[in-house]
Amino acid sequence: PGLLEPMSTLVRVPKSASTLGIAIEGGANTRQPLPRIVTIQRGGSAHNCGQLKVGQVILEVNGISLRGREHREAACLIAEAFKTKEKDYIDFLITEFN
Amino acid sequence: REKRLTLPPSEITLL
Repeated sequence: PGLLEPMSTLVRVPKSASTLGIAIEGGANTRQPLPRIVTIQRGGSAHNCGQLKVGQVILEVNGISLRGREHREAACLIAEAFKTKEKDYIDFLITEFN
Repeated sequence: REKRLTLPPSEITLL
């Protein structure tokens, strides 16, 4: 379903550093219904990847939709995706549009 | 517009 999102881009972030290094805000039942990237920390995996930018909205994490998920649940999904040893990358489906 | 005003702001989480 994510592939049907207009203007969405799949970004694969290799786990190249010990942290992912993004801050997100938003989630279901807030003013920002899908998580938005508000900070990218220098030296983190996301920064090293070079394709994530502040202001982008995260639609999916490893194919799991974040629609309807509250902030903590979305944050947990991303944290788990970074922690798991099953993959040495995280796939983010992102959009520039809010 | 009205709906936006009534929804709370989100917390921010560093990951």
